[in-house]
Amino acid sequence: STSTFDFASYHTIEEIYDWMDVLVDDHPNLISKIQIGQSYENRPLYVLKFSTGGSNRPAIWLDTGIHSREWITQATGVWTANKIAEEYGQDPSVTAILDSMDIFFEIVTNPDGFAFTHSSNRLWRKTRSINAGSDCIGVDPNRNWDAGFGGSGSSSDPCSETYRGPYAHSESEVKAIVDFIRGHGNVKSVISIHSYSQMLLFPYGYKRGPAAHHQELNELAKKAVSDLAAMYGTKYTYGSIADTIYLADGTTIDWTYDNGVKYSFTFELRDTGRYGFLLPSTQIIPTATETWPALLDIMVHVLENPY
Amino acid sequence: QQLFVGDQVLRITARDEEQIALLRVLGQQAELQVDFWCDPTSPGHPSDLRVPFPSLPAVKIFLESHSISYSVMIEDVQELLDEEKKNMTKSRRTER
Repeated sequence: STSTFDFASYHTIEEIYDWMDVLVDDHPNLISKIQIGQSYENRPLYVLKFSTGGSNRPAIWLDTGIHSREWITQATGVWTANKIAEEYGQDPSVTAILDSMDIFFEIVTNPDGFAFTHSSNRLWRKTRSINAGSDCIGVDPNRNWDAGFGGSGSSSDPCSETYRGPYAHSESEVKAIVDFIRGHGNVKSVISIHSYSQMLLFPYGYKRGPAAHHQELNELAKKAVSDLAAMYGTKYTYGSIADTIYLADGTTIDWTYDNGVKYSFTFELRDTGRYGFLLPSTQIIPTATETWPALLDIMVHVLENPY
Repeated sequence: QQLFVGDQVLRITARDEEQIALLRVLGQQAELQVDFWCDPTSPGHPSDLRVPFPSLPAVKIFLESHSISYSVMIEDVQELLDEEKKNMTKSRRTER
């Protein structure tokens, strides 16, 4: 059972995939595992589906690990998926959410990069696709989306860590999510979890102007970061990507927002000021624990504000 | 497995837009092989830069010659990675 799994440790992709199967076995009436595509190196792109029935219900999409070296995010994803499973039937909010909506959770969103961080280069961030005409490998999967693609907030240099790729959705890891969200047609929220900087961000990154729902997203982010800080005092800033950090184009949540997913957010998890994204494993549970109330705030808001 | 022995991560705080621009120039020097973990965005916001050991002297001289303030956030990246791997092995043994 998942009770022997050490949530306070980092794991390989094989261990995480094995654990996913055990989680599904432990919760056969709530969780199933679907494959939405394959990575460049032909690894499966697995998504955990949390559903209590119905068909094509309004859905919430969560993803972690799009930047493979940010291991704290995949580890937070594992803990959070387990938390959702444990709290259904116990926590009124989680129960209400799953009685009306589905949750889709892709924990290892960049499996080739993640496997490479274990086998060869712990600091690898991008995908592992080959770039024609260059010795440099990989594309930044958070600059490859068809939302402001190719602007000044990404790089055209294949050797850059923010290389946008040869064309929008060139990366199969990105295209798989695009096709899933388009095919599902009823995704109401996308929450993409990155690290680090302690920020809760919403569109836009590719332009400075406020999104149509800026006020509502801003208020929701304010509440979420307040509840996150209440846990251990971790202070987040919040706002649109462009206003809070910098211009970044081709990002996940700009594309989802422009394609009708109103509640689109990116988390940048804790930064203790000592380790960057190399957080020691002792920080996994505190990081996941403090993020949980913020995630719940967003999911409850989505449930209570159908559109 | 690529090693990062002696690599450091510097936490840099640019004072003004001019220093931000200088940091961006630094990040584009291919021969230094530096990697911004947190990009320089605006004055007062820290940016984190991983510097391979062989490039440390050049980078620190660059920063100091332009009076760009920095501190060493990670003294030796490889030490952190070794610790991380050790903890994973220990945990795996416990799980078994």
